[in-house]
Amino acid sequence: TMLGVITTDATVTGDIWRKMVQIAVNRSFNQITVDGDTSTNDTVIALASGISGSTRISSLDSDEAQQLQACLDAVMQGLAKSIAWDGEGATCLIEVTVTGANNEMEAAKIARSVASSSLAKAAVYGRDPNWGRIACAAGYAGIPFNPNELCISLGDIQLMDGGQPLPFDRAAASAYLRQAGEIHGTVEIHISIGSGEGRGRAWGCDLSYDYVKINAEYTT
Amino acid sequence: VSLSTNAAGADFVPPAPIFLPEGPWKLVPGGVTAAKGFKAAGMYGGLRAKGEKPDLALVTCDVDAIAAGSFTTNVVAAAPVVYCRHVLDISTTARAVLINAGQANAATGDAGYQDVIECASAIAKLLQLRAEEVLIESTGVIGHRIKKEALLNSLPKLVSLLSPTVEGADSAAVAITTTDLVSKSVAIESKVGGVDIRVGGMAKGSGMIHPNMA
Repeated sequence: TMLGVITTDATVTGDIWRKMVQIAVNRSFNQITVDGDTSTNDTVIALASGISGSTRISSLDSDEAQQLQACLDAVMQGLAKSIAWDGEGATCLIEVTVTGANNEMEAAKIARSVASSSLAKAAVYGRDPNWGRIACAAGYAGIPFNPNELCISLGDIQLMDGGQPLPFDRAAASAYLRQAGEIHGTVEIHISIGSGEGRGRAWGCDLSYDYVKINAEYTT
Repeated sequence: VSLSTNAAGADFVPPAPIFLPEGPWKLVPGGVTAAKGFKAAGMYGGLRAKGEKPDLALVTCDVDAIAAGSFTTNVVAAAPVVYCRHVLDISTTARAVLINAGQANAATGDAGYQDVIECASAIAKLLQLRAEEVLIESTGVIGHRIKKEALLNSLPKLVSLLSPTVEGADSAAVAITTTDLVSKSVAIESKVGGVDIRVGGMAKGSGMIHPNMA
């Protein structure tokens, strides 16, 4: 389960605040995954006191709304990433960035599909630069794209371009994964599926033996 | 960016490194209490199955805060989720959020829903609010009712611990954790329309994580 409480002293009307919060949730908490299980209790409560005396925001299109939305997105993304970073048994955070999609929603869906893949997560834990599993998870996301435009990189190491697997330094790619695991850092997976404007991100973590151990013991 | 605060409750769980995106803001300490008008507290209320890590948190606002919520779309929604959705259907503002760890109050039927009502009414009375000004969040083992007596008996002390300080926010962030290895709390300061504003928050989560909230 994830729970969140967000507070601000900005001044905003109720209906706009509710829209802004859902937009930020879709760009943050709804883009993380640890095990694919959607809890019975997931909740984010967001409260705005208005005590800052800032301009009252009553439209999503105003500059003030864009400024507050950016702050809300940032705080929720910071918290959401820390949840994925702290996934049960995790040794590293996985950040999946998808570009070239038709729109933000489609890019986000592909990114989350890859971040959710148990096989891709296990490969990261095994320090295996397994681009095939990444390509597979992108392919079953339910978003159509031309596989001949698929590009995949792990950090700065390109593994696939124009749908063609590339010769790459396997030891270096594996070392990249190992180093991230050693410092509980971040593994970056970059995916491009075409030339559209849509880009999205998702965050997850690697799948370790400890995940099973923790959950075999934490019972109802 | 990592916040090296001496977070209250850090002897239980240290604060997480927070990876904030770049932008026209600066990191400030305080999590949910960084913004003006908010207080928080966390304490051990005897709800956890073992250990004495804080397990009860409260966040309050001095004024009627504009309220929004986003909730699981899992149809076996926990009692506090059903309760909050109802409250936010009838009200656009709120004054407090009471959060317990240990039991999720999910799959607990009518009795579990009654427990939420009683907890909201009890904290509202202590804060001199109406019950529908209080929102509730729960996390922990599914299928178990909350340890209501222990929770209700802890409320007077929880209210007395409320504080607008960083420690108040940090202790609340620890109290909402379950299998988390770190507490999650962050706040930023920026400008909206040229006026300084703050946005802060806390979160928990480590397992059963694939949110689809709406």
